[in-house]
Amino acid sequence: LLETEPQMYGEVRSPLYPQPYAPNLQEQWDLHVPEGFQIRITFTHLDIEASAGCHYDALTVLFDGKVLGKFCGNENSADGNHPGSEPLLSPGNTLTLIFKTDSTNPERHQNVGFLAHYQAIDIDECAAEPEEDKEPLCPQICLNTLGTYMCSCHHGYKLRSDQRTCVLSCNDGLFSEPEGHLASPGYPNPEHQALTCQYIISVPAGFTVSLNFSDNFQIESTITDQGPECLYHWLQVTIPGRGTVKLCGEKSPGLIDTNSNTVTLDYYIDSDGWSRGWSLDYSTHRVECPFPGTLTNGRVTPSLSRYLYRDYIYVRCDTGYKLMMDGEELPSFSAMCQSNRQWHLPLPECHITDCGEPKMLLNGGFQFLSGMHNQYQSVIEYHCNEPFYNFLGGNEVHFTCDPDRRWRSNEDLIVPPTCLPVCGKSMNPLTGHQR
Amino acid sequence: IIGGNNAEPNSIPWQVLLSINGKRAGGMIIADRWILTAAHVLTSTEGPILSNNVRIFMGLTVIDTLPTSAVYPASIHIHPGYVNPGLVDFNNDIALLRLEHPLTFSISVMPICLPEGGSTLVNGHMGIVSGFGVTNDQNRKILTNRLKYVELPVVDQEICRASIAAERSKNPNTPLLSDNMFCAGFPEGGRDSCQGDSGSPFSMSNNNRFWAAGIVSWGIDCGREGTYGVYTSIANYLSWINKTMNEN
Repeated sequence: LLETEPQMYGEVRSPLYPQPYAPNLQEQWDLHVPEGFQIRITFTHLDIEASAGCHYDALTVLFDGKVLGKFCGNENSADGNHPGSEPLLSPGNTLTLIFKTDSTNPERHQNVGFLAHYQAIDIDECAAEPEEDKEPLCPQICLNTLGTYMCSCHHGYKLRSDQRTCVLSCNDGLFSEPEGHLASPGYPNPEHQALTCQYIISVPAGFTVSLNFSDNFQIESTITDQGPECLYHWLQVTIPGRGTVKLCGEKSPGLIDTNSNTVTLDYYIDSDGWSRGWSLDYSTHRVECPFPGTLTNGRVTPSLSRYLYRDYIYVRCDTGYKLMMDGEELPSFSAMCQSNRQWHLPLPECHITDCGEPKMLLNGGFQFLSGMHNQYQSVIEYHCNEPFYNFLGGNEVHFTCDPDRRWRSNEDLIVPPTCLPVCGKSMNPLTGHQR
Repeated sequence: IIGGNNAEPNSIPWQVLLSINGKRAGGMIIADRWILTAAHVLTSTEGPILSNNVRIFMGLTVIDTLPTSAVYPASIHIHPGYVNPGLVDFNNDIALLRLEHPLTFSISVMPICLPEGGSTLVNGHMGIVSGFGVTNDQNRKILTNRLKYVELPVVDQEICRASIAAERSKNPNTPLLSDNMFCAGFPEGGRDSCQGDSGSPFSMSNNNRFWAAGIVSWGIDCGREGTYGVYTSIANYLSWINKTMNEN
C-alpha cells in the first residue's frame, strides 16, 4: 500500500463484513495520505467479540508503532472498548489497523467486524507550538497551505534561501496602493545595525499623499551647538519640487500633507546609537480644482463645496438660452477636473436663442409686438394686406418665439395663418346721388 | 352697356376685359388664379379657341391706355354642357380661365364673391351689369373705351319666357330660355347689356358686398322695348366651378 499513490480518503472493512468474520484472523491495513496531512478515521460500525481488554478479538489502531486505541464490543455492549462515533486523528500521515481474532466465536451472537472511513486532513503547521529549545518554523510570518506551509517576512526583510529565515532588506519599498502602512525595520524594537532604507510612495497623478506618523516615533538626534540635529540617524522626506526635510528626535511629525502624488522616505541609521524607528499610515486624496464659477442665464451642476479630481460638472442654460463656446453652439457641456488641478474645458456661455426670421405671409406681413432680433419670447403679429386680404375668422395671428426655437401661436400652431382675398368689396363703390 | 354710366376708377375692380381674336368680351375675377366668363366668347365655329389667343386685362376703366403686357390664360375650361354650334342654345354658357401666376389684389384688382349655395333671385331686385361692350348714342350703337355699368332689375322668368316666345314666333332661330338662365332689364327698354359685354358680371350686393349673380350671355337686340337681357345663373354652377378649380 505504501508504494501506491497516497489516497485522500478511503474505506476499511473487516473480512466478509457485513457477514460474520472468521476465527483465527490477523489482517493489517497500512493507511497512507500525502505529506502535510494527517488521517482522520471514523468507525461507522464496529461489532467485535467483547472481552475485557479486548483480549480475544480486537482491532488495534497504531501510529508509528504507538497504539492509539484497541477496540472490541459494540455500541450496546457493557464489556469491551467501543470507539463510539468520535473520529480518531493520527499525528502523521500514516495509520496502521490490525484486526486479530482468536480461534473461537460466541455461539449465540455472530459478530460482523467493522467498517471505517478515513480522510486526509490538512495539518496547520503554523499553529503547532514549537518544540522546546527549537526555533519556530518561521521566525516572522508563517502561512499555512494545503499539505505544507510557507514562510514570509515583514517589510524591510526578505526571505533567505533556506526559505525560512529573514534577512534585513529595505531598499525595494514601492507603495502604489491608495493607502498603506510603513514602518522602519524591526519597529518598534531598535535595530542594532546600520540601515539605509528607501521607501517610495507613488500613486497616480491627481492624488496627493498624506503621511500620518504614529506617536511612537524615536530617531536618535545629536545635540550640537545649534541644538538637536539629525546627524547620524534620520528619516528624510523628499517631495518632488518641494525639497527635502530630515526628521529625527522623539516627537512624532504627526500628519504631513505632501500635496504631491510621490513621496520618497530615506531612513538612515548607523550602527551606533539607539533608534526605535517609526511607523506611519499613508492615505491619498484627490486634488482639487478651482471653483468653476457662476453662469449668467445658466447653472453649473452639481453644486459642491469642493471639486476634486475626476469630478464632472455639467452646464445647463435656462429655458430659452443655448450653450455657446467660441462662437459655436454646443449640444451639451461637461468638464472634468483633471490631475493638473485644472478643468479640461473652460465654462461655456449661455446665449439667448432665436427663432430665425418668421415665415413670410403671402399678401401679408408681420410686426414685432415685443422682443427683438427674433429672440426667445419675442412676439410678432401677422397681418394681411387689408382691405384686399384678411384672415379667416378666429385665425391666430400672434406668434411667440418658443424655447424650441419655433414661432408658435397660443393654439400651438407653427404655420402662419393664411391671407384670404376679400371678395366683392369695391373701394370706390358705385354710388350716385341723382334720383 | 346701353343706357348706363361710366364707371369710376376702381369701382368695379373684378371687371375683366377679354380681347379674343380682335373681339371684346368681359369676365370677372373670382379668385387669384381664376376668371369666370361666358362659354360662347371662348368658342368659335371650329370649337374652343386657343388660350394664347385670349388676352386678359384687369384694373382698367379706360382702355385707351391698355398695358402692353396682357395676361394670357394658362388654360380654358368650358362647361362640358355647353353645345351651341348654331348659336341658338346658350344653356350652360359658362367658362373659366385659369391664370398661370396668381394675382395680387389691390384697389383696382379684386375678386367678386360667388353666390351662396341655393340662393335664388327675387324678381325686381336690382343688379348691376358692367362691361366694355357697345353703348348707344341717340339710338345708334357705338364703341366705347370706357367701362360702363347699368342697374337692371331681375325679370320674372315667365314674363321673360313669354317675351322670347313672342320673338320666336317671328324668328324660329331665337334661343330658348333654360332654367340655368335668368333675365334682367326694363320692359320699356333703354337699359341693357350689349355686344362686347358677354362674360361680364351681373352683380348684386348685400351690405356693400358684391356677389356675382349672372354672366352676360345673350339677348334680342340691345335695350329694345319688350325684350330683356339673358344671363347665365351662376348659382346653378357652384359645384362645377368648385370642382374645376379644385382639379386644376
